[in-house]
Parts: sequence; C-alpha cells; structure tokens
Amino acid sequence: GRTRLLAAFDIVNGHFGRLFTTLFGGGEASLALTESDDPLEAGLEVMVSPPGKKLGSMSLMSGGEQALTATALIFAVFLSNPAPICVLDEVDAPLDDANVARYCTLLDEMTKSTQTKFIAITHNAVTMSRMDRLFGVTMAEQGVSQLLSMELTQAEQLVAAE
Amino acid sequence: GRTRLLAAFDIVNGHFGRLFTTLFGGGEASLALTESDDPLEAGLEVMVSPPGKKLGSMSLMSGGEQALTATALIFAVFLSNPAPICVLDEVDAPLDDANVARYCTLLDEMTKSTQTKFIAITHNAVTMSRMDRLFGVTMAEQGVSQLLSMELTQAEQLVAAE
Amino acid sequence: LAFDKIKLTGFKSFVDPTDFYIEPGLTGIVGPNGCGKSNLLEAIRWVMGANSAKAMRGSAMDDVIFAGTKQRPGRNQAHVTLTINNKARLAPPMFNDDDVLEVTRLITKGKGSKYRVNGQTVRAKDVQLLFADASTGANSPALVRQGQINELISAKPENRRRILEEAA
Amino acid sequence: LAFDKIKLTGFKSFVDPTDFYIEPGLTGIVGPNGCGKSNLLEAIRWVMGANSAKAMRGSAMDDVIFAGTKQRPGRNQAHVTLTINNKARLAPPMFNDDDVLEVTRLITKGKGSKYRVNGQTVRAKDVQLLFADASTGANSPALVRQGQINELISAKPENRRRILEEAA
Ligand SMILES: Nc1ncnc2c1ncn2[C@@H]1O[C@H](COP(=O)(O)OP(=O)(O)OP(=O)(O)O)[C@@H](O)[C@H]1O
Ligand SMILES: Nc1ncnc2c1ncn2[C@@H]1O[C@H](COP(=O)(O)OP(=O)(O)OP(=O)(O)O)[C@@H](O)[C@H]1O
Ligand SMILES: [Mg+2]
Ligand SMILES: [Mg+2]
Repeated sequence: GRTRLLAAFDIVNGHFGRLFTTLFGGGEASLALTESDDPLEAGLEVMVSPPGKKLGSMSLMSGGEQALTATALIFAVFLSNPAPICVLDEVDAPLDDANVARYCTLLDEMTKSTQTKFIAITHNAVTMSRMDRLFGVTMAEQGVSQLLSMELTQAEQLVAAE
Repeated sequence: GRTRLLAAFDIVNGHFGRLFTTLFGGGEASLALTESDDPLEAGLEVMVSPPGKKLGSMSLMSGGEQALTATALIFAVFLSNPAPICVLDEVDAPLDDANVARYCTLLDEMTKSTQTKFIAITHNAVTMSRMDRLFGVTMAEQGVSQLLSMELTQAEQLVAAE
Repeated sequence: LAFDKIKLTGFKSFVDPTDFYIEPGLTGIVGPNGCGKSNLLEAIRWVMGANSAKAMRGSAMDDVIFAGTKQRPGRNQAHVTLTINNKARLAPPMFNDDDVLEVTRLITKGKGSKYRVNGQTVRAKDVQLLFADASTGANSPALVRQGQINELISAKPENRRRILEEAA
Repeated sequence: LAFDKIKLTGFKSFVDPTDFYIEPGLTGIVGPNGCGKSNLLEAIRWVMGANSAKAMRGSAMDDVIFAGTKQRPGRNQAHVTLTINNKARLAPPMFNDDDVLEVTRLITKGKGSKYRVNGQTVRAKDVQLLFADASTGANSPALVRQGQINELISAKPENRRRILEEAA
C-alpha cells in the first residue's frame, strides 16, 4: 500500500507542477507528504509560488488562487489515471477572466491528450464561449427540469438578467 | 440571555422572511430554533419554499439558492442592528444574472433605509454596473497592490481576459 | 469504455424522461440557479452506484425521487439508465459480450434500489466494480461536485492526502 | 459614527501608503485574482482589533506585515489608520471630545500590536469597545469574508444559531 502511494504521489506531483504553471501562466508549485513517517498517515501539503510572488503555503493565497491551485491538483490526479468522463460543476466560479481563459485552454489540451468526454456546468460567459456545444437546463414548468440543446446566443439569453 | 435571544430571533426572522421573498422574487422562508428546550443550545434551522417549489430544508436547494438564502439571513441580522459599514466579499459569485440583479436592488434599498456605507468586492459585471463608484485593485508591480478610482469601462478592461 | 447517453426518469427535478447524449470534447451546461444542472451530475454518480444520500444533498436515498410540485404529484420511483459503448471489450467478463451496455438503477419508495445491466438483474457491487475497472465510478476524482473545490482547499492535510488514494 | 477613510502601510500586499476614501452608498472593488481586494477587507477588520491570525489566513499575526517580493525586501512593521467622523458624538466618553477620531493599529515583527486613538496610546480592549458600541467591530456580521456564505450554509445548526447572538 505504501509503495503504491509513494509512486502515485510522484506521478501526481509531476502533473501538478506542470498544470499549476499552465493555469497560472507562470510560477511554480509542488506537493509534499508531511507530518508522519508513515505515508499512509501523512498530510498532503501544497507549496506554491504564483508568478512574481514568494513561496508559501496554499492557505495564504487569494480565494481565486486557491481555487485554481485545487483545480490543478484535481486535474493532476485525473491525468494520472484518466476517466472516460469528467464533470466539472461550477469550478470556474471564483476565477477572473484571464484565469478562466487558461482553464479553458487546459480543457482543450486534455481533450486532445485523453479520450475523456468533458462536461462543464457553468455560469461563466467566457467558459460558455469555449465549449464545443451547449445544453441549457430550464424550468419552463416550475420545479420541472428540461434539457435543451442550445446555440451560444440562446444560452446567453437563458442566463441573462430578466 | 435567553429572553434577549428569543427577542432577537423574532426580529431577525421577520426581516429574513421579507428579504428571502425580495431576493427570490417570490416564495417564502422562515427560521426555526430547534432540538433543545434551551434556546441558548438550540440549532437554527432554515425552512424554505422558493417560488413554485415545495417547502423543504435549505440543504436540498441548489448551490446558488443556498447562497442567496444565506445572504438573506446575513442581511436580516444586519438590519436588526445596522452597522456603519458593510463589506461583502464576492457574495454574488454563485448567483445567476437574475438573482444578482435582485441582490443589487436590495443593496440600493438598504442604502436608503440605513446610514450604512456598502463595499462590494466582486468579479460580476452586473454588480459592477450597479455600483455608485468603482475602485480597481491592481498589481502593476508584482506582489504590490495599488488602489485606483475607476470608471466602469476601465474596470471592465481590468477584469477582462488578457 | 465510453459513455454515450444518460436517460433520467423521475430523478429529482427531471420527472419527465430526459435523454442526455454525451458527445466527445467539451460540453457546457448552463441555466439559472436551481434549474437542475447539478441534478444531472448527481444522476451520473447515482447510476454508477453512489451510496451516500448525504453526498446527494438528501437525508435518505428516497430523496432522489421526484417529490412533486404544486401542479404535479410526486412519484414512487426514479430510474436512470447509462448507455455505454463497449466495442473495445474492456468490461468485466460477466458483461463483456455486448457492444452496448445499458446500466439501469431503479429506486422504489421505501424499497431501495435495483440494478440491471442489459436487462439482467445484478448487485450494486457488480455495477461499482464495472465502473471502477473503467477508472471511473461515483467517487471518481474527475466528478467534481459543486463546492468540492472549496472542500479540498479547507481540508485537513490528512484528508487531502486521500485524493492520492484515488490515483494509486 | 461614520467611517470616512482607511490608510494602509506595509499591510500584506499594500506595502506603499494607500488611502481608501469610504463614501456613502455602494462602492465596488474589482480586480484580478490575487491583486489584493480581500486584503483591504482584512485591513478594516484588523484595525478594529481582530485577534485571530487564522481568520486573516495567517498562522501568526506577524503574517499581515508585507513579506517582500522578488524585487522588494520585506518590512518590519505594518500600520492601518481608520478615520472616523464623530460629529454625532456617539463615541465612548474617553474619545468623545473630537469631531474626528483616528484609530491606528501598528504591529512590529516579534513585538505585537499597539493601538492609538488621536495619538493617545490605548488598549486593544478600548478599541474593541469603541467599535462594539457603534454596532460594528472585527466580528460584525456585516463584514462578510470570502467563503463565509459557504461556511454559513454548511454550518451545524448549533453554530449557525450564533449569528443571532450578534443581533441580540
Ligand atoms: N426529489 C426532488 N424532487 C423534485 N425537485 C427536486 C428534488 N430534489 C431537488 N429538487 C429540485 O432541484 C433543484 C436544484 O437543482 P440543482 O441543484 O441541479 O440546481 P442548479 O441548476 O445546479 O443550480 P445552481 O446554479 O444554483 O447550482 C432544487 O430547486 C430542488 O427544488
Ligand atoms: N504579508 C504579505 N506580504 C505580501 N503579500 C501578501 C501578504 N499576505 C498576502 N499577500 C498577497 O496578497 C495576495 C492575496 O490578496 P487577496 O486575497 O486580497 O486577493 P483578492 O484580490 O481578494 O483575490 P481573489 O479575487 O482571488 O479573491 C496573495 O497573492 C499574497 O501573495
Ligand atoms: Mg448547481
Ligand atoms: Mg479575495
């Protein structure tokens, strides 16, 4: 169990460092197993240095920076063992437009390097514009959901203020 | 202590029901003190019925509905004892445009009924357009923040994708 | 394995039979707060054998059955069918003779869930193994629930380490 | 009491002296991720006597002092001054003779915080009482930190009840 965890750690750490730099457009980060001689009881620490900023723990970052870092970690685990389907429920909510654009570019790259089908649930206009297709969910009848294929302009109207 | 908590509960509950209906554009909700004969040990439950939907606990709502309900609760506590300053850090992040518009309308109403100065930290374009004034925070020099007064168009450029 | 389609009937707010074709690349799902987007993701995790009602925002698994609205009565059953392309023949032996696998989970109020694969009744465990072998399943790290990013950020380091165990 | 202005020097990413005039109505603060918006809110809570370093994302209170960048050395001190309009004479008696109150908190690395009101050294407790009497303070429910809405949603009912105690 222990050898496998350490092997998995190395693979995930390799992906994580690269994905962090891609999502942040620079900087570096790495994982560390700490506080225990037994890796099966250890904690997973995340040490980060966003572009131009000093090295520190993830807990000192801004809300959006933390979300982007956690996203890099989740994708690192995913890439170490790609699933046939990946669903991301409002992962882009705390990100500014520049970070959302890099996140979407990473999704594009992952569709090329894996066979995975990606589904992104989003309120973000930039993300919507970067998808290959859009489905809108509506409740024309109160409390009853309907799923409809949509063009970008229709989708924008669906989520626009009344 | 107990009498004061129950009196505060009634006042907050009164505000909460009204604010919920304002923010959701309909529906109703109320608070309940539960699970203990001693109100100082009780839990605060939130029973909600969004427009057209059945009555249920807050935990069954969608992410955005939960955020809007929690916002109504915070504002209900605020209105029961208005502070000179209210700062809202990315409270609108999980809301769709229709809910953001009602949230901003509520902020407008509260500026009229209280002396409170409101500060909203936001990434949301609708919220930005509803503010009386905007300040942008930038890091022209990496790691060093600067605060600048901004027009709406400048602010939109600041947060737009690079 | 490739997931081609999911069909929901009576599942949460998707009371009427709804087909969702899952195509290659990036699919976006949009709509106002509370319209049912997260319910779709929960349906995918549910048909793969999710066994925590709490992780589906309910207090009991019956909570996934359409509870009714002011205009429509509630239902007694919910079922979700996932259609899988098995041309690559990567499924476990007991299911590996067919090009197409239809995995159905059906729940009846007060009577629990039943599972079928291509019409044949199977155990929940068989379904969970089928998806685990395909590097997915209800607890796949690739299925990121709303708020899960925040949980990961505020997790204690020992709990955060568990995400590695999904990769190991 | 009305808050008119806050001045930050050496506080987190606001190393150079920065004046933020707080005007009536709705003020929006915008900018990219990590540029310093939440640091501004933390400065307001800090000068009012916030005593939890953890609630400021630090492990020790010294973490609020500008730590330096690749081009600039770190600092040894941070101070924040809040300018209050006291024309309504609602401040506690010991501060109630002036139209304007300037509340300053100064922290020195390894030496803790000092507080001054209009130049006179006071205790942290005096500052906390000043703001408590004005229906505000570091723990005011009207100061909603990033992620606090999520905390309220996932709070146990007993902990959620505490929000009422701020109103009582
Ligand atoms: N068993 C049920 N029967 C009927 N309706 C249900 C049931 N369970 C949940 N719902 C409804 O589904 C809605 C929640 O849907 P969901 O969480 O998918 O919304 P969402 O589109 O993800 O919204 P958001 O953008 O706010 O996250 C709730 O409003 C609730 O009324
Ligand atoms: N003591 C310190 N010295 C220098 N910089 C600091 C210090 N503490 C925090 N920072 C910097 O402040 C930044 C965080 O700022 P803040 O949390 O205000 O961002 P934000 O604008 O709220 O972003 P978001 O939109 O993502 O929430 C971090 O990137 C961190 O590098
Ligand atoms: Mg949702
Ligand atoms: Mg922030």
